[in-house]
Amino acid sequence: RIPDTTIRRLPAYLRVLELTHAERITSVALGKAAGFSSEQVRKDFAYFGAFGTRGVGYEVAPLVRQIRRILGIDRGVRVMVVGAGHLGTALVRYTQNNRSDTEVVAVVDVDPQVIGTAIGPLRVEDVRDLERLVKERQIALAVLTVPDYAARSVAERLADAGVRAILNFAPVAILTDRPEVIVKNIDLMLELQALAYFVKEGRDT
Amino acid sequence: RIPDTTIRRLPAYLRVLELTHAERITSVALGKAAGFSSEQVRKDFAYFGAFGTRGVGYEVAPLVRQIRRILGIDRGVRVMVVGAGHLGTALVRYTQNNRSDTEVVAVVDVDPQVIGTAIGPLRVEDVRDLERLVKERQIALAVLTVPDYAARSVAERLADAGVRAILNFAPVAILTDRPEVIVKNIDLMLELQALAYFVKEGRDT
Ligand SMILES: NC(=O)c1ccc[n+]([C@@H]2O[C@H](COP(=O)([O-])OP(=O)(O)OC[C@H]3O[C@@H](n4cnc5c(N)ncnc54)[C@H](O)[C@@H]3O)[C@@H](O)[C@H]2O)c1
Ligand SMILES: NC(=O)c1ccc[n+]([C@@H]2O[C@H](COP(=O)([O-])OP(=O)(O)OC[C@H]3O[C@@H](n4cnc5c(N)ncnc54)[C@H](O)[C@@H]3O)[C@@H](O)[C@H]2O)c1
Repeated sequence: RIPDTTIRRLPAYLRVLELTHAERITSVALGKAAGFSSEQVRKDFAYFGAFGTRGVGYEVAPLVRQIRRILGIDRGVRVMVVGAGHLGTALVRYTQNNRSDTEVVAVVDVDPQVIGTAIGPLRVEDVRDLERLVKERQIALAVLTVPDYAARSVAERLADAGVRAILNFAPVAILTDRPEVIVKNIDLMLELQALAYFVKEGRDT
Repeated sequence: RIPDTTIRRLPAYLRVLELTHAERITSVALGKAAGFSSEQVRKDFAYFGAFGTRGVGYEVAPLVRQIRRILGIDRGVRVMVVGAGHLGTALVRYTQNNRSDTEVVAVVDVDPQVIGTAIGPLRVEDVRDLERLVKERQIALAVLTVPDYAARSVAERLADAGVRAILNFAPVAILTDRPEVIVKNIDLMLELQALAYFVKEGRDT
C-alpha cells in the first residue's frame, strides 16, 4: 500500500512534527524543515489518508500518531502497577506476554520482602518513589492492586502526581471528587455472579 | 414487611416444595401437606409477592428460590477454581472476603509444590481428582486460571464431568463445540487498552 520510498521519508517528517509546538503545520513548512518539496509531502501523506486543509495545513498530533503507528514505534501508554501481590504479579506477567497499546514501566510495593524481586524484566520498586517514577517515566495510567485499606491514599498520590487514569481492583470507591482522573473499577465477582445466575436459571427451565 | 408468624411457617412449606417432583402445586395441596389451610398459604405467599394462577397453583422452582432467599439459606452456586497460581489465589481469597451467590468449594492444581497448601480455609487439591470433586461437591461452575497450554484439555474434562459454566482467564478459546457449557472469556488487557485509548484521546484535545 505505502511505497518503501515513502516509508523511508517518514522518520524525517516525524522528527520535525515532534519538535514543533504548533498545533498545525503546512506541507510547505514541513517540506522545508524536513528537506523535501511540498508536493512530495502531500503525495506521501495521501498514501495513508492524511489530507491537510488548504491554507491551514495538517493537524500535528493525529499525524504524529498515524506516522508512529505506521513505523511501529507507536509507544503505548506507560503504566505503573501499584501492589505486587498475587493479582498485581499476574497482571504484570500477562501484559508482558500480550501485544497491547500499553507498556508497564514500573511496579511498586510497600513490602520490603517484595521490593527488589523481579517480575520478568521488571524489578519491583519502592512505593515511596511513586511521585518521582510517575514524572520521570511519563506514566499516564496506573493499575491499583493493593489491599482495600491502602487504595484511597495511594490513589490520591497517583492523581496528585499527574496520572490520568486508574484501573482499580480494590473493592472501595476511589477519587470520587477528582473528575480529571478517569477511574475504571473492576469486580470479577460480578462476572462470577452473572454466570451463577445463568446456571441457576438453567436449573429451572 | 413479612410478619414473623409467616416466616416461621416458611420452612414447613419449603420441605413440601423441595420433596415434590411436580412443576406446579395448588395452595390446597400445599396447605394439606404442610398442615395449614389453603387461605393461610395464599395469605403468607402474598406478603412476598408470590401469587398463584387460579385452578393451576404456584410454580414450584421460583417459589423454592424465593423462600430460600428469604430464609437466607440460599446456597450459592458451587465453584471450582482450577490453577492455584497468582491469579487463582487472588480470586479465591477475594471470593472469601466478599458476599456473593457463589461458594468456592474446591481449588485444584497440578504442581506438587502447590497441592496441600492452604488459601484461607481451603486446601489446594490434586487436579487428578477433578472429576470426583465435581460430582461429590455438586460443582456447577469453574474458574480457569491455568496457563494457556493447559486450558483446552482442562476445559474438556470439566465439561465431561458436568460443569455448566466456565469463567475463562486463559488467552485461548475453549469448548467451541460444546454448546451445553456457558463460557465467559475475561481479558483484563481490554480494560487496560480502553483506558489507554481514553488517555491518548485526551492528549489530543
Ligand atoms: N476486583 C476483583 O475482581 C479482585 C479480584 C481479586 C483481588 N482483588 C483485590 O485486589 C487487591 C490485591 O489482591 P491480592 O490477592 O493481589 O492481594 P495481596 O495481598 O497478594 O497483594 C497486595 C499487595 O499490595 C501491597 N501493598 C499494600 N499496601 C501498599 C501500598 N500502600 N502501596 C503499595 N503496595 C502496597 C502488599 O505489600 C502486597 O504485595 C485486593 O484489594 C483484593 O481485594 C480484586
Ligand atoms: N485474562 C486476563 O486478563 C489474565 C490476566 C492475568 C493472567 N491471565 C492468565 O491466567 C492464567 C494464570 O495466570 P497466573 O499469573 O496465575 O499464572 P501462574 O503460573 O502463577 O499459575 C498457573 C497455575 O496453574 C497451574 N497449572 C498448570 N497446569 C495445570 C493443569 N493442567 N491443571 C491444574 N493446574 C495447572 C500451575 O501449577 C500454576 O499454579 C494464565 O493463562 C494467564 O495467561 C489472564
